[in-house]
Amino acid sequence: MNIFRFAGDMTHLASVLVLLLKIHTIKSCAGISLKTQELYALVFATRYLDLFTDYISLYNTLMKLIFLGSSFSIVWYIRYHKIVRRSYDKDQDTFRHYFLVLPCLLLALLINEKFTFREVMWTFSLYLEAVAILPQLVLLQRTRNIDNLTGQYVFLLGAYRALYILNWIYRYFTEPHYVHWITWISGLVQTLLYADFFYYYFQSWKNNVKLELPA
Amino acid sequence: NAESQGHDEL
Repeated sequence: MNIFRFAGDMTHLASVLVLLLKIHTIKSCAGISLKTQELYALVFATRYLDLFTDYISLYNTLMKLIFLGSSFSIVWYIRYHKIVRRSYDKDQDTFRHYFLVLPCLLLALLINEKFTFREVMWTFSLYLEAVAILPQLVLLQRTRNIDNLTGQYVFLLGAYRALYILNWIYRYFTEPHYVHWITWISGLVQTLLYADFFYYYFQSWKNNVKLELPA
Repeated sequence: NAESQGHDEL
């Protein structure tokens, strides 16, 4: 464990807590894409298959439970909670996220480190995580008015993967056999998808104006 | 195990 990875995990944890806090306290999911949340639940479900078979550390197991629990409860809130679901904007959240799942699955079957069920599922979760934010970014472009919590949620989500890139660079130089091109490339693609959001987020923060994304 | 495959990350 290194500081970049720990900071990345904490930033990732903060992003889901900000989202849960928003939904739980103001009982609203306005501006949140259910599709992105469903994709994230699928990412964790396919990545943490080793939850009960490979024990790595208490930290690792605990964080996996938190990420699984929070992502599925966020989906539950938006889908079934009688108050929250009313603020879900399904007419705007129209990204066909199934078109993301299939290509990621096919790609995982083609390009993976080892052709086993667990390894293909793990690779699928990496590819899917890289594109999972797209429905959310599309929704932000459409709804234009980004409330603070949603902006912070997306920012933290992007920052966590950027910190992971620093972690991969650190591990590459400190651990002789640590080479994972698939992880690195999908992580880089994921972070690049946030690039324009980061730009507008910092612009709004610097000029102290409300965050607006160009149409 | 997970360590060797590098899947020790979240």
